[in-house]
Amino acid sequence: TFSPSEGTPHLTINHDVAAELDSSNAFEGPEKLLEVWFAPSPTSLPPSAQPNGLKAVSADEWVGMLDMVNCKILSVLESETVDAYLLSE
Amino acid sequence: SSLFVFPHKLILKTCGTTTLLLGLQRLLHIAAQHAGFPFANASRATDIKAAATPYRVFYSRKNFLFPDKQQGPHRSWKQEVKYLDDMFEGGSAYMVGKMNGDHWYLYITSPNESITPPRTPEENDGRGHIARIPASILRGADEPSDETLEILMTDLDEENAKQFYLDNASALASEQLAARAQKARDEARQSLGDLTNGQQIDEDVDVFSNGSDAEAPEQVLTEALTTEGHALGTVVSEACGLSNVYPTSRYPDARVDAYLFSPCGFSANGVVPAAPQGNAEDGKSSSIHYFTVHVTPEPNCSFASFETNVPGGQSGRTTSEIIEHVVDIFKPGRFSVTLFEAKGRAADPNVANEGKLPSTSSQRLLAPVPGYRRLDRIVHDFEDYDLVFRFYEKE
Repeated sequence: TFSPSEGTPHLTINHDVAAELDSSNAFEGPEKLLEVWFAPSPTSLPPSAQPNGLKAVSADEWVGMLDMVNCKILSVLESETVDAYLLSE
Repeated sequence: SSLFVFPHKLILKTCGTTTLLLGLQRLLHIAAQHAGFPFANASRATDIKAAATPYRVFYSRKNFLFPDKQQGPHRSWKQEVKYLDDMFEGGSAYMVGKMNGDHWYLYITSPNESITPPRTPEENDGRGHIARIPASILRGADEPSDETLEILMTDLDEENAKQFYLDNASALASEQLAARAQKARDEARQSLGDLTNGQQIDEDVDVFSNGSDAEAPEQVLTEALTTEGHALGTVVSEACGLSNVYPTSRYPDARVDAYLFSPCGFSANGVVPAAPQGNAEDGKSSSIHYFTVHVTPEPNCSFASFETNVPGGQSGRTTSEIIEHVVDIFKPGRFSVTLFEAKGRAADPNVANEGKLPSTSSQRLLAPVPGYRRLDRIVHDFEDYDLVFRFYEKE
């Protein structure tokens, strides 16, 4: 039996969005890239921050922000130090 | 589009007509209310106006292709810069590359040291000399280096780009399923043949493959595997060679999440735990990096991007190897490479390098890319980062 180790990234698919997506009207590939740092490193978070920093924020909170961007979450690849969200558009 | 959430930073990369910057205010509020970062503009984090104060901000993009179709502040670089300037103090905006050709824009703020003051901005080296300590050292000796490699490719080979269309991927998935089913039947026949000493067993095998009870679920499964975006994304990721950019032979715990859009288009995120180091106590490393790929294959606006913060070299693949591999997957007519790297000991400003390139970043991109000629080579020496921009065209 295969049992993944604790550090193995874990994938969750949002079937509600992924199943009905149509990108017929998408037209331009080049992306905009935003990187916002709230501390210099994961080990130097300010005392007021959650121990896990931004990773403590639930996916539901990001949904609201992503609505303003016009993106939906298709799936999430979770790992120990980074959560990777694959988005529509 | 993709979102990467680390404990201390967030990376959001969005395509098409998305309105990325319109989500910025909400992002800062979430960081204050739900992650507990220090905030301004309000007395309580729950106040909707509360916005976390960033340590630093980067915003970048390739030059616009269809600015009139963009929305919000994204119709011009000037509007985007104004939007960012209204939110942050001390930002600097740059254009890198040919103004009348392919170029790249960058907005960057200086580190906000009031959030996490530097350990010591200057230290005595013991011989009476004051040495300024590089930012990467100030962050802590245990911090990994920070670098981001981005490859932006346009004018993709039209025939090659067909693999990023749903019809082609579905056909490929069907072929793969048929081959697997045939192999399973052959193995079943072989096993039953062994059990029955070679007697005719085709009817028994058909019970598994063509029986009326098993037919419906098999068809449902086949349809799902040949139409569902994630399933097809995985097929395309393996077929085009993306899954081998960071191969499991060198990065055993790497994982790719890919999606093929309908009728075309492809996105993938990869999470890449560091290659095991020989001197690591348990043979593992706690650092986990990412890569992300987005493809628009239509001939009139074909584009592909690859971005990663997996450190080049060390025990993994070199930066040049990665560039060559990625370019070979998409076969673009033109592409740019940007390598953004935090300065470390190699780029200590006290080390005499007058008249030379400011860091090893540029040297790591010196290797030619087969089949392409380099047209531009620009180096920016920022306060604590080096930026190398290169632009290539097919020979």
